[in-house]
Amino acid sequence: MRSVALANQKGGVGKTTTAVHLAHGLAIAGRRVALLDLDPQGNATVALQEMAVDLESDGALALLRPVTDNLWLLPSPGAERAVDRFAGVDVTKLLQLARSLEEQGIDWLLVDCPPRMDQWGWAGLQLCGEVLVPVQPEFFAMHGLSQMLGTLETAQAQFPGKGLLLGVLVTLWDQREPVAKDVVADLRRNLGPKMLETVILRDSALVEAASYGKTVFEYRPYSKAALCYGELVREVVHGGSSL
Amino acid sequence: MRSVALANQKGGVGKTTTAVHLAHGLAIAGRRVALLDLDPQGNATVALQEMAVDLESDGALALLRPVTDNLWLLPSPGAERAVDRFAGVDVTKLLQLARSLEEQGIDWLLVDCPPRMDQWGWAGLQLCGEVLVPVQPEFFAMHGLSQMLGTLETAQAQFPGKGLLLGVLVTLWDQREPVAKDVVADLRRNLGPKMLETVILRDSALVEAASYGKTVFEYRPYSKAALCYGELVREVVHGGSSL
Ligand SMILES: Nc1ncnc2c1ncn2[C@@H]1O[C@H](COP(=O)(O)OP(=O)(O)OP(=O)(O)O)[C@@H](O)[C@H]1O
Ligand SMILES: Nc1ncnc2c1ncn2[C@@H]1O[C@H](COP(=O)(O)OP(=O)(O)OP(=O)(O)O)[C@@H](O)[C@H]1O
Ligand SMILES: [Mg+2]
Ligand SMILES: [Mg+2]
Repeated sequence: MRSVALANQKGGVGKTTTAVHLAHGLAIAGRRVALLDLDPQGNATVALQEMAVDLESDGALALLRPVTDNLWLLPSPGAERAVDRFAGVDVTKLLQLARSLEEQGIDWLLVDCPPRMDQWGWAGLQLCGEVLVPVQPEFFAMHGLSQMLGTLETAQAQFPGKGLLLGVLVTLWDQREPVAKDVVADLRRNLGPKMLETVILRDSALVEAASYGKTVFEYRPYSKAALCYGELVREVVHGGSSL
Repeated sequence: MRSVALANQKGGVGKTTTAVHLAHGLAIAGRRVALLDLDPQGNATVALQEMAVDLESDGALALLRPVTDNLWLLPSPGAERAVDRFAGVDVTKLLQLARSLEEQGIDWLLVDCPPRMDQWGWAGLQLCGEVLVPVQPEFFAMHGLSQMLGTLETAQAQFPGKGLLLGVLVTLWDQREPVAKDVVADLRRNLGPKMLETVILRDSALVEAASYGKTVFEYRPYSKAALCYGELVREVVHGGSSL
C-alpha cells in the first residue's frame, strides 16, 4: 500500500482539491483507495458529499463511507465541531486503521491535512510514507515552502520511513498572471527533481464541482482540471516521483 | 484604540493581504497603526519587508519595526522557526504590549491570525475587541464560515468584550467565475448586516506587490485592489460596521 499525505502549512493552495481528485482519479484507474480527512474543517468530506454508492464494506472498511467504486472516505473528525482546539487525535488508533486497510487490500491511502503542523498535521505525516506538497505559483508560497520542506526533514528524523517527499505540485496556475510564470521557473530551477512534471491550471470547474459536492471527473470530465488531474494520476502511478 | 483581528479558519482567503492593506490604508489616512503578525508562517512580515522608514520609536514602539509613516509591525514570532508546534504564546505579555501601545497613542491595533483556532488564533481573539472575517466567494468558504461564526460566539462568551464581529468581507472575487456571484448573493441574503458593503476584487497587482515586499498602495496606487482597499478603510473608519 502506498500512503501519501497532502500537506502544506500555507493555506488555500489546493491540498483538499488535490487529495479528492487524486483519490478519485486513482479509483477510476482501478486502484482501491481510502481517503482520510484529517482536517477538522472537513472540506474533503464536504467536497464528496453528493457522491454515494452502495458498496459492500466489511472489516475496517465498515468504518469508512463508500464514495464511489474503489473509493472510501474517513469523514473529518471535526466536521461537526466548531472549535477544534480541545479535540485530541489518537495516532495509535489511526495507525491501526491504516494497517487494517492494507490487510483488506487497499492500494492507496491518501490523507488530507489542515494548513498547520498541529497535532492533526503531524498525525498525517506519521501515517504516510510519502508527502505531496501543493504550492500556488505566487510569492508567499515560495516563502512557506522552505519552511514546509524543513518540517518534512524534522518528520523524517522523528518517524523513520515516513514523510518522504513524493514531490511539489504547482496548483492554481492562472496563466494570465505574469508573476506565476516566473515563480514556476524559479521553483524548477531551485528544486529540480523535487518538482512534479504535472501542473494544475486554475479552472473554475473545480470550484463549481465542489459546490455540487462532486469531483470534476463526475461534474465536467472534459475540463482543463480533469485533464490536469488525470496527468497527475499517471505521473504518481508510473513513477516520475523524486523518491 | 480600536483593535481588529483578521481571522478565518479557512486557509488562503486573504487574511494577511487584508491585514496589511487595512493597516497601510489607515496609516495613509493619518491614523497611528500597529500590526501584529501572530501567524508563525510570517506572511505579513514578509509582505512588508521592502518597506522601511526611519521613525523615532521609544517605549513599547521600540519593540516594533517601523514600516512607513504611522505604521509599525510586530514581526511574526515564528518567521524564523520552521516548526511551530512547540512554541508557546504568552498572551499576558501580548495584552501588556497592547495596553502600552494604547498609552503611546496608537489608534488602531490590527492582528493577522493563522488559518487555525490554535493557541495563536485564540491569542488574536483575546487581544481584539473586533474581528473581521475575510471569505472567498466559493463553496468551501460558506461551509467554513458557519464554523467561524460559531467560534466567535465561543470567544465572546469566554472573553467578555472581545471578538465582536466587525463584519464579513468578500475577497478574491473573480467576476469571471459564475459561482462567485451566486455565493455573494447567498451571503448577503443569509448574513444581512454582518456583511461589509466593500468587496475586494481579484487583482494580480496584489500578488505582484507581495513579491516586491510592498503594499499595492506603494506598488500600484491606481489598481483595482488599491481602490477596493481604500473603500474598506473608509467603511471601517466611518461606520457601516455591524457592531
Ligand atoms: N486548480 C484550481 N482552479 C480553481 N480553483 C481551485 C483550484 N484548486 C483549488 N481551487 C479552489 O481554491 C480554494 C482553495 O483550495 P483548497 O480548499 O483545496 O485548498 P487547501 O490547501 O485545502 O485549503 P486549506 O488550507 O484551507 O485546507 C477552493 O475554493 C478550491 O475550490
Ligand atoms: N484580491 C486578491 N486578488 C488576487 N490575489 C489575492 C487577493 N487577495 C489575496 N490574494 C493572494 O491570494 C493568496 C492568499 O492570500 P493570503 O495569504 O492573504 O490569505 P490568508 O488567508 O492570509 O492565507 P493563510 O490561511 O495561509 O494565512 C496570496 O497569494 C495573495 O497574494
Ligand atoms: Mg484543505
Ligand atoms: Mg495569512
